[in-house]
Amino acid sequence: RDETGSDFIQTLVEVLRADPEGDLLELLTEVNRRVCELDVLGPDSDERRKACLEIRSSLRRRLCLQ
Amino acid sequence: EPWGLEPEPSPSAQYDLSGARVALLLAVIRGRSGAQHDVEALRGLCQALGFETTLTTDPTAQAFQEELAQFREWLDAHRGPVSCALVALMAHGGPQGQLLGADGQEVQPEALVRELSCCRALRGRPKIFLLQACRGGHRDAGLGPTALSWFWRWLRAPPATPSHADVLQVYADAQGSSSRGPTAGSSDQADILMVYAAAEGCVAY
Repeated sequence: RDETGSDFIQTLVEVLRADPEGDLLELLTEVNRRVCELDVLGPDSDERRKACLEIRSSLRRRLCLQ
Repeated sequence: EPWGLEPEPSPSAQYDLSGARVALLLAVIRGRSGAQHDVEALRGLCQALGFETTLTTDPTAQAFQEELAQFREWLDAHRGPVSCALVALMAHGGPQGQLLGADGQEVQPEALVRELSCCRALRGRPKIFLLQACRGGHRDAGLGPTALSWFWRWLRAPPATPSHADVLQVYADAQGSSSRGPTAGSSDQADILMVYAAAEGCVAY
């Protein structure tokens, strides 16, 4: 485990703090792009691993948190 | 509105967030190094965005369910309109996508989502779920030659479980049929945004 926090939550906070007025679905797409770019080293090997978010939405309108 | 219905939202319409915003953060910290950083970062973000935030650390599996039920009851008794709810669920995950409470017992995240689907105060309001947990043990090595061959086999195989597109179609069908009938309001399945830290069956880092 990464002692500085998870890739998803840390990237989410970074992206939303940078653009709190943006459309949340677009911001999550950006979060996913950044998370997918990351290479993760497993705890018990030097092999690089990838992660990808899954976003499920049944929103009916744009959602902007600020 | 002849049937006392909600107006159909136009494609460009935004959710009205002028009412209260509430967040519930449920995080298993024990045995998850770095988890405290996630809690602090998320709590700071929620406060910056004006969410009234409740945090519970190290909930058992039963407490996950109870916290959601209490949250729903609190929202239904809330004075004044609630415009948005955010729920973050952070824990180790089981092989079938279960969340593991601090006691090692399992709870299905979908059961937690259903708890808020029937919340009257949140009807027609956006409900955001953030799930930071493993959803299985598959480790994605990226699209190298081996992974590519696995990917093409997976692509050709008939889906064993509903795909993302299938789920979206179900949502679309449900909304389409509900908007045609005289009892239409918003579907229990509508206005939900779920964000998983990993794809189905995969490890979350």
